[in-house]
Amino acid sequence: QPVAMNAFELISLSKGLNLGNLFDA
Amino acid sequence: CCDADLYKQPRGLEDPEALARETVFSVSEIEALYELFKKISSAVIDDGLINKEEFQLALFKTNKKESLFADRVFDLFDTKHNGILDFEEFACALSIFHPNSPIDDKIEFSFQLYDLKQQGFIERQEVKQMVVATLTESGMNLSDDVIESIIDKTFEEADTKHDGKIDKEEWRNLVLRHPSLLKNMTLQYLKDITTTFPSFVFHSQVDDT
Repeated sequence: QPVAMNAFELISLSKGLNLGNLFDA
Repeated sequence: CCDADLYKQPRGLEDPEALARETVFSVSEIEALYELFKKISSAVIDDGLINKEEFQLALFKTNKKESLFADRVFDLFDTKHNGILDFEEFACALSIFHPNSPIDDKIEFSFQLYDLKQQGFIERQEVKQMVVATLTESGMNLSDDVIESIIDKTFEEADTKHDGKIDKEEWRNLVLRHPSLLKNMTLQYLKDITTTFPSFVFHSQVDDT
């Protein structure tokens, strides 16, 4: 149920914020 | 017969001990992190610096992707504001993402990240822009009404001063109530950096005991 989600929780799902990907370089 | 440049340390790793003192990394971890930096910084132009294209390439494995957040993260890493990242900027910024870094540093960095216009507060329009960007990049589709209600609910909780914006104090209170909002501010990889890049030992300048 998306309405129950905090906007920042949603934003934090962005791939651009997942810096763990840098380690697969 | 002597090319002095051959004997110079690679650009950006002149003083790993000084960088270790400035960050939460040990000298060995700094040297291992430099192995990662070399990989990323040589992807397009092998100049010992990371440009935005190389940063996006490392994040998304493609340089075609436009990302509001990759841009924003890059700009925050780029503390010298010259459009490129040297190793010192890279190490200092990633230090904030280390599991051992103080939570206050993570709160501050995440606040700056979301304060797109750098006005000292996060306004509703910025939150909407970021929500829409996240949905677009992940191919999710939510109606404008649903997006607005998510933002309404968020501001009801976060904006305790009821002035239509989230200041640093309100942000701090929000993330302390919802620690999951800081989840992407901690990279477990950084704890294992010396085992991920063991080749640093071949270039190590110090005995890190």
